[in-house]
Amino acid sequence: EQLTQNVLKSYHETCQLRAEDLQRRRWDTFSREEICAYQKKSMEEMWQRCAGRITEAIQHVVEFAKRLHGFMELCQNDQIVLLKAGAMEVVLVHMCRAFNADNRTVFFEGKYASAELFRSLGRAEDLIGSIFDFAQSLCALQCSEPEVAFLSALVLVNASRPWLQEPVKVSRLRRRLELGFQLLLRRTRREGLLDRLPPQGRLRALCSQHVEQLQALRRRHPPALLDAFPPLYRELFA
Amino acid sequence: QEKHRILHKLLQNGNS
Repeated sequence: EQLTQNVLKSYHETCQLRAEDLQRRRWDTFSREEICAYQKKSMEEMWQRCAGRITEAIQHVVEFAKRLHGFMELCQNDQIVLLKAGAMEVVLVHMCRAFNADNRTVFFEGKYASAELFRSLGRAEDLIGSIFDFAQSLCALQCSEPEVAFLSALVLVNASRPWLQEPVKVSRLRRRLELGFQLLLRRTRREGLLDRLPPQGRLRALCSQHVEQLQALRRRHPPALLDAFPPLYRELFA
Repeated sequence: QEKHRILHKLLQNGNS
């Protein structure tokens, strides 16, 4: 019970955007002119913008992790390993809150944007399509805020990440989180959710696709391109 | 840790 309260409190304290606000604004979409303006941006500028938004979201995930009972008791190597491997996955899970499945738009820089707004990302268009498909499938599960909170914690605290120094300790923390999640689902009669969650490999594949696209971008541009990207983004993905 | 200086710093920075 205590752990559940801690997960929910940590999630609420570090949530970037409130669910009520996202819901209230879900039909506030970019105009045709605004979409065209985004499409006219250079590929480099659009990548930088997206990297900036991803980095902001990841900073909130780091704060979430720091508040999770037991996370800061893991050794420093393992804290970094878990965040490096899981932060982007958590951001993708959170995206289902900021996604309107009725018109396939996502909250981006103040309004809801369709996939076409990201056209200037160039070859990363496939990635955008896959991310939108993932958000759509997660939205279909209609997860509550407490469920998203637990899913975030469970994505992060994963004992099978490579390079962990104390996987047993991580595994123990994960087991407690799983028990808390099961109790929550039982209480809300949502046990069926566990069987309907997308396989873990799907998140991993999306993250690999993101890194591959970034590598392809680097191959096509001078190394100075990355200087304009947020340092945390470079540290995690470059 | 050297490779993850920023992440390391964020983790060290209190609970804010």
